[in-house]
This record gives sequence, C-alpha cells and structure tokens, in this order.
Amino acid sequence: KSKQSSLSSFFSGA
Amino acid sequence: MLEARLAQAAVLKKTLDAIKELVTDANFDCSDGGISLQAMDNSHVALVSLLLRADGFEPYRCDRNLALGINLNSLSKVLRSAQNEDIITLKAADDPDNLSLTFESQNQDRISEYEMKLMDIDQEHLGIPETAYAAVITMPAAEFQRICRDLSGISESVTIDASKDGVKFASAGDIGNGSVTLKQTHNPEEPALSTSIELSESVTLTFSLKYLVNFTKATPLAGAVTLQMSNDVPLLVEYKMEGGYLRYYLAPKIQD
Repeated sequence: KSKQSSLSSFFSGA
Repeated sequence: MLEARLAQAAVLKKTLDAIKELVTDANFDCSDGGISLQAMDNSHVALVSLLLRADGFEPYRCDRNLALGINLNSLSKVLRSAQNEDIITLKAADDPDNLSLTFESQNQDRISEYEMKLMDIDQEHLGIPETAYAAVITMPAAEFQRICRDLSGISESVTIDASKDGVKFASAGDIGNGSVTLKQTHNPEEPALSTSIELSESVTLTFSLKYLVNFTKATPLAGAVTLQMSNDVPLLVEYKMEGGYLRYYLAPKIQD
C-alpha cells in the first residue's frame, strides 16, 4: 500500500 | 510600473488553461527579468512554477518588483475575450489595485480594454533545491498526455521505471493492469517527436495519475515534455516554450 507524500517533506518553506 | 506587450495572446491563454485547475489564486511576480509564478495546489502535493522571460515580450518594462495577486479563474474569464492572434498588453502601476489588459487585433482595427481587480495574496516562496536528476526523459508532449490518459482508465497511480532498457509506465487496478514502454528514438527531422533517456542510475517512482493528467493540460504549449526524476524526490515535469517555461513538481507516493 502506498501513501501520497507532501511537497513539504522535500521543499523548504512548504 | 509594469508594461508588458505579448505578440500572441494564445501563449497566455494556454498557460492559464494549464494551471487554473491546480491553483486558484497566485501572485504574478514581476521583475526586470520577467513575470514568474510559483504556487502549490491546496493539498500541497503539486507545485506550478511559471516563467515568462522579459525577452519574450516586446517591449517589456518593469521599474520595480511587483506582486500581482490574481484569481486565476477571473483572469481566465478576461482572457476568453482575447483572440488567439491578438496582441496583449499588461499594465500595472506601482502598488496597484488593478491590472489593465489591452487586446489588439493584428491589424489594429479592434482594441479591447479590460481592468481586473487584484487581490492581496500572502504566499510563501518555496525553496526548491537544485537537483542533479538521475533520469532525464524527453518525449513528445502528446505521447505523455496519451499515456497518462490511457493508464488513468486502469488505476489512480502509475509507476514510472527508468532504466537503460527504456522508460516504463505501469498501472495496476481493479479491472487489471497495463503498461507502456518507450525506447530511446532519434528523429533528426523532427526532434520534438524523439524520445531521449539520459540516465545516471535507474529510478522507480509512483505518482498519482490525477495530477499528471492535470499537468498534461500544458500540452498545447510545447511539442516536447521533459520528465526529471531521482529516487525519493518529487518529479519535475517541464514544458519549455518560447521565452520561458512551465514546470510542475509532484510529490511521489511512498510505501507505507
């Protein structure tokens, strides 16, 4: 089962 | 003040069509380098980054940096009044309440003038790290659109697997599964119809097709699309156009 990640985990300030 | 004259209204119309479903309100940041926009969708899964360089306008003048807060749906409504071949001029004063848009027909026998109210948008600018991607895939934009559309009939997700053998788009859902594999091709007559795969290591990532299908609304802007991927980082989908680019970032689905 896969889960949608958020851009906030990758980009600063997100 | 800002004054920017664009020879073809079609560029702005198509750009709006390509972003207005992902983003509702956004700041158009105007500087002497051109007009840019960076905005995330509500769910913080996708990000749009647009650049219309100053040299894509003739003339272009921006004395000091301005953030034009715009409701994209409203701008889209106003742009509906412009013919594709019209010349568009955007004008805004320093500290503006309104954006003025003028549409002139090619032979200048019709001039339409609109004013659009601006809004205050408190928007953070995200730091997107410079990334040397492990896989850079360039393919016909129409091909990418077709693959995303076809696989969205099978599943909500697609796994993109870039290896030396090619790039494979695979989906599995309730009704069954499907995949499309593209090999590297070379079409010197029509570079936009070629597929190229530059790879420093194999990459496998899974994405929501709902967002990818949305990104492909940019297909009318460019003949080719470039997908840039590294394991465990967001996908970058780029449509290069004359005088700028439209980039989308999409966070991957990860194993729970």
